[in-house]
Amino acid sequence: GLEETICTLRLRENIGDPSRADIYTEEAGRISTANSHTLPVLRWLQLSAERGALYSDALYVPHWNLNAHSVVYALRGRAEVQVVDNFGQTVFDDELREGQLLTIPQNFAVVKRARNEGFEWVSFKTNENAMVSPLAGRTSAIRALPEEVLANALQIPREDARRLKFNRQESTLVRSRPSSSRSSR
Amino acid sequence: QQPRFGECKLKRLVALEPSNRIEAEAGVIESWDPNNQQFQCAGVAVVRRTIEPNGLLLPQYSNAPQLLYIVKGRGITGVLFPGCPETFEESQQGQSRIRPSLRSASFQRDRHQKIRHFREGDVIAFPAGVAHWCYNDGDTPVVAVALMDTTNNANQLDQNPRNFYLAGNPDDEFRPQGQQEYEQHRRQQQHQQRHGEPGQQQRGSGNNVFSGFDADFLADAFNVDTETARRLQSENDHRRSIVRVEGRQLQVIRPRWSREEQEREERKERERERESESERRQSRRGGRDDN
Repeated sequence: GLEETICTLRLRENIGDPSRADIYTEEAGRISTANSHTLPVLRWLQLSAERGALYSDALYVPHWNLNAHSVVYALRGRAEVQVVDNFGQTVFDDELREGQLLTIPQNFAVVKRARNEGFEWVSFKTNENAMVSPLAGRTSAIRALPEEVLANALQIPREDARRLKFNRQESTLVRSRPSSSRSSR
Repeated sequence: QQPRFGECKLKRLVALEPSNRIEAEAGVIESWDPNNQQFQCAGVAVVRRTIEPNGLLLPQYSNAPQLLYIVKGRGITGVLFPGCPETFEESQQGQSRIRPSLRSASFQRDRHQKIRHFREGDVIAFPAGVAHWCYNDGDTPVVAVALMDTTNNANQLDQNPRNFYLAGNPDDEFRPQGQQEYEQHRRQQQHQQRHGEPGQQQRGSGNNVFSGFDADFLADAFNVDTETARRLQSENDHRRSIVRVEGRQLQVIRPRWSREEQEREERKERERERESESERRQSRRGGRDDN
């Protein structure tokens, strides 16, 4: 029965095709994922992959990888990337350019912002169903907190807590403010 | 990853007291040294937290799954599963009850993920990487012992227990205090060297995950002004990981008992106490037969 099962296993899944995107924001970019649901052989390998494209000045909101390390290979363009550890220390704060590889350990928080020419990448993740937990936006941990927990935790008025919770309606990819309105670093 | 029981060349086992103690604004965090051979052998780390009434343990996630036992007290906890809907919603009526000053229809009503009640004797499971918070809504301190299974398959980092805070400026619960003060001082120096004088800085010097990002990034991500975004970094917050909720009790959306249900529950509680008392008496009488 091997020829009916193992030998004919589906080993390929195209995640580069924009029309196959799993997450798409018209102004900001797209993300496609291959995991053990879309490509069952990945259950054996216990790996998955994410292919992303950020348009000019777009932002992949701060997030952490819940159950996997992530090794990011830059395919095209440039992005400002920051990675933060459990002590709140910035362990990476640099530009990621085409051809470069960056390892983001499990649970470390990361944010990416594309430069003018946009940014494309592929991430290899060390779990067959790698999951991401966003820190901002509609599906974020901050949004899931009661307003008053946030207000007390940050010592801010409830109005500010509400703004932090609800001002961003997108879930993952967002359009960044024009660079002229951002304070210089 | 270290194989489980890989460091078990133990000649003698010892009962251990916590070796590190941190006093927070509304509680105490005591931890056992995770580098102790016994814990290395078992691949676990243990921490005991005491949360005073009206104390809030700040939202956090860790690199290993945790099992928490409530030694005493009662409270509520929120577990923030990514992508799950906010199923607890404030009604228009509730909104005006909680916040009479904010009755304008244009205001967004609050909603958040499920809240769970806990009391003495409960075990609570927190999956690795899933953020959670706890609040003591009782009259007595909550004492909770948490075990982190650092060699669990869910943890792909090293065996060090790591807590990632989403707010506040907490200390590392598993590092001795002297070492923490030294490292904090060193970090502040590095920070000032990199970013100039305090006040001009973009990035926070706190310890939560937001403090490592530029405030600009956060302002973009949350669609708020830079000043509000900077509050996420909790730079000058000295309350540590358990903070006191100001004034009244924490107002969150949660189902409450009706009067009948409350009475029924109290009756059941009294019956349970009577039963366990009679079990204790019986076991004292039959103690000799025990092996």
